[in-house]
Amino acid sequence: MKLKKIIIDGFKSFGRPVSINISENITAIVGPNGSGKSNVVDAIRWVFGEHSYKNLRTVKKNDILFSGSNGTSASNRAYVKLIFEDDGKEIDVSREMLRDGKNIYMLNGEVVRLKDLMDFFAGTGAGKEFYSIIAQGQIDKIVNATPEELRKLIEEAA
Amino acid sequence: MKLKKIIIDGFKSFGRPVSINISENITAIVGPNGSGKSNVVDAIRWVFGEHSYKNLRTVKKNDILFSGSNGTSASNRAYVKLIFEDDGKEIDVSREMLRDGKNIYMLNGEVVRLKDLMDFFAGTGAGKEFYSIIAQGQIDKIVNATPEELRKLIEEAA
Amino acid sequence: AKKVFLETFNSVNSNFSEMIEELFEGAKGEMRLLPEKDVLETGIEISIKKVGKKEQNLYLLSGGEKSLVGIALLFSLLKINPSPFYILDEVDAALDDYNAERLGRLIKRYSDKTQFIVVTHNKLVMENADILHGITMTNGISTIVPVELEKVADDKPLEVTT
Amino acid sequence: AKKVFLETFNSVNSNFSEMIEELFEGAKGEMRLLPEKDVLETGIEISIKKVGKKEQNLYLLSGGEKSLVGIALLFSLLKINPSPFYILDEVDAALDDYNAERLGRLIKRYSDKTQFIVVTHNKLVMENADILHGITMTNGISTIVPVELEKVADDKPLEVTT
Ligand SMILES: Nc1ncnc2c1ncn2[C@@H]1O[C@H](COP(=O)(O)OP(=O)(O)OP(=O)(O)O)[C@@H](O)[C@H]1O
Ligand SMILES: Nc1ncnc2c1ncn2[C@@H]1O[C@H](COP(=O)(O)OP(=O)(O)OP(=O)(O)O)[C@@H](O)[C@H]1O
Ligand SMILES: [Mg+2]
Ligand SMILES: [Mg+2]
Repeated sequence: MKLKKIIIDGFKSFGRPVSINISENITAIVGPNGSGKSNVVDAIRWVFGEHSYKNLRTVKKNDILFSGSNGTSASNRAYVKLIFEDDGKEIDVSREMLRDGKNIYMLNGEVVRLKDLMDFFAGTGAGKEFYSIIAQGQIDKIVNATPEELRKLIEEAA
Repeated sequence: MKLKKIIIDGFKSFGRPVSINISENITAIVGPNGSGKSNVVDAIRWVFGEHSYKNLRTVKKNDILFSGSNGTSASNRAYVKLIFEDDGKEIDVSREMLRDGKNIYMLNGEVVRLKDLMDFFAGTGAGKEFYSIIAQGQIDKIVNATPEELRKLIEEAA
Repeated sequence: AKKVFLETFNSVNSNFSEMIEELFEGAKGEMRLLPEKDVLETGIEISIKKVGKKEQNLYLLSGGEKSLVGIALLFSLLKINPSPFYILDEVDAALDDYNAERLGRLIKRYSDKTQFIVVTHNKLVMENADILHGITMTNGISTIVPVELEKVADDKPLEVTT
Repeated sequence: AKKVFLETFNSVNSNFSEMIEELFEGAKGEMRLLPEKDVLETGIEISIKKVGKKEQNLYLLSGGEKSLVGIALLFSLLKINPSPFYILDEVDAALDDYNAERLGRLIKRYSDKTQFIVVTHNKLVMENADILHGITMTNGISTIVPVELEKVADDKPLEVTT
C-alpha cells in the first residue's frame, strides 16, 4: 500500500486547496519558518482521527479551520484527503469538518465511522502514534519514556 | 567588564584541564554532537552558583565530577574559573567542588561566600537567569511564559 | 503471547545495538527487561555506553545524542514491522553535519521498504529526496511551489518563493 | 517605582515591535499590560500579527517562529540594559537559512555593546565569530581544538578533529 497524494483545503493555513504528490521512496517538504510544513503533518494526523488539541497544536476547535487573511475569508470547512494505491487499486480516505463542529469521514466516496477507518488501516500499521509520525521537537523526548511506555512500543511492533 | 578566559578542570566531561579564550565580540563554540559544548555552558552557570540539578542537566550531586574514561580515572574535584578584565585590572572568579560535596568559591584568590560573589556581580547583570544564558532548547519556550513571568523579566531589566 | 513478545524484544534489541554502534561510532546500546515480575508485564530500560566510558544515565546525554537514540529506536522497530509510511518533522534539528548526513543515508537505505516524508531545513538531508516540495506563505495562505535541488547552491540560503 | 517600570515597559515594547517587524518581515509585535489591577502588579501579554493575517494565539506559531519571538525579546531587553555577556546555546536549531543568517547579523550588530558566546552547528551563524573553538571528545574526554573557518568548505560537513 503506497501513499500517492495528499489534498488539503481549508485546514489551518491552507486557505486555498493544495495537492501534494508523494514519492514511493523519499519526499522532502521544505520552506521558510511558519510557511505551513508542520500543518501538513497535522493534516495527516487529523485524517487518522486525531482529536487531541495538543497533538494538533490548536487551542480551540475552530483553530483547525482556516482563519482568513487579506482578501480571503475564513473557511467554513476543513477537508483533507489521502489517496493510496494498493495492488493497482486506488483507495481514498478523507475527513471533513464544518464550522458547527460536525465531522464526516469517508472511505472511497462512502461516509463511514472513524472506527471503520481504523479497522481498515489496522493491518497496515499506518497512523499508529509512535512509529509512523514524529512531530517537530519529539525525537529527543523518547529517552524520557518510562519503562512501561517502552514496553508498549515493542508490543505494538510485535 | 569583559570575560577573557574560561578554565575548566574535572567538571563533567572535562577530564583534563582546558582553557578557552573569549573574544571581546563573538566567540563560537562548535563540534560534534556529545563532544562537550553544552557542558561549557553548564560550567559557566555553575560558577555563578547554579545548584539546580535540572538546570545543570545532572541527576545526582557527583554528576558534576568527571566520571572517568579509558586510561583516566574519575576526578575528585571539579574546578571552573572565569577571568574577567575591568579597566585593565584582572578579576578571577572560581568555584571548586570536592567529592565530599564541599564547595569553595573564590574571588581574586580569596575564599568568599556565594553571596559575596553575587553582590560583586549584581551591578553588572551577569549570571541573571533569563537574559544572559539561554540553555539548549529554551529559546522557543519563552512564548509559554506566564504574564507574571514576563513582568518579572521587564522588572529585572529596569 | 510470551514467546511472541520475547522474540520481538530480542530482535528489536539486536537491531537497537546495531543502530547505536553505527550512529555513535562504536558505542554499545542495549535494551533490558527490568528484573521485576512476569515477563509479560515488566518494563524496558535503555542503556548506552559511549566509547571509552562507563555506562551513563541517559539524562546526561547531549541534545543531539538524545535525538540519535530516538532515531535508533525508530529504525529498530521499522526493521521488524515497517509502517506503510513515516513522517519525520525536523528530526535533524539538533544534529551536527556528520549525523545529519548519516540520517540522510539511513533514510535512503530503508526507503525501498517504506515511504518517507521528511520536513527539514538541512540540505544534507533533503538531497536524498526524489520529490522536493516547497511550501511558502503568501498573503497569509500556504501554497506549494516546485523546488529544484540542483538550483540550490550550497553556500546560499534555500530560496522557496513563488 | 511606577514611573520607572512604565518607562522600561514602554521602551522594551517599542524595541520588541521593531525586532518583530525585522524578524517577521513586516509583522506587528506588541506587549500589552493586562487590564487588571494596579500597574505595579499586573502581568504582560505578547501579541503577534503576521502580514495579511488577524492576530493569532502564540500557540499557533511554528517551531521556528517561537524561537524568533524569544530572540526578539532577548534583544529588546539587551538594548535597554545589556548584560556583560550572553551565551546562546543552539538558539538557531529551528531556524531556516534566512533566519539563521539574520540572527548572525543581529549578533554581529550588537557585539560592540556586549560579548556573545554562541554554540551552533550552522555555518551561517558561526561565520560571524572572531574566535572559533572546536570541541571534540577523544577517549571519553572533551578537548579543545583550533578550527579555521576558511578551511570549512560550504558543501562539506564541519570537520572538528584532533
Ligand atoms: N487555522 C489557521 N488559519 C490560518 N493560519 C493558521 C492556522 N493555524 C495555523 N496557522 C498558521 O500556520 C503557521 C505555522 O505553520 P507551521 O507550524 O506549519 O510552520 P512550519 O512551516 O512548520 O515552520 P517551522 O519551519 O518554523 O517549523 C502559523 O504562523 C500560523 O499563522
Ligand atoms: N560527569 C561526567 N563525566 C563524564 N562525561 C560526562 C559527564 N557529564 C556529562 N558527560 C558527557 O558529556 C556528553 C554531553 O555533552 P554536551 O551535552 O556538552 O554535548 P554537546 O556538545 O552540547 O552536544 P550537542 O551538539 O548534541 O548538543 C555526554 O555524552 C556525556 O557522556
Ligand atoms: Mg514546523
Ligand atoms: Mg549541546
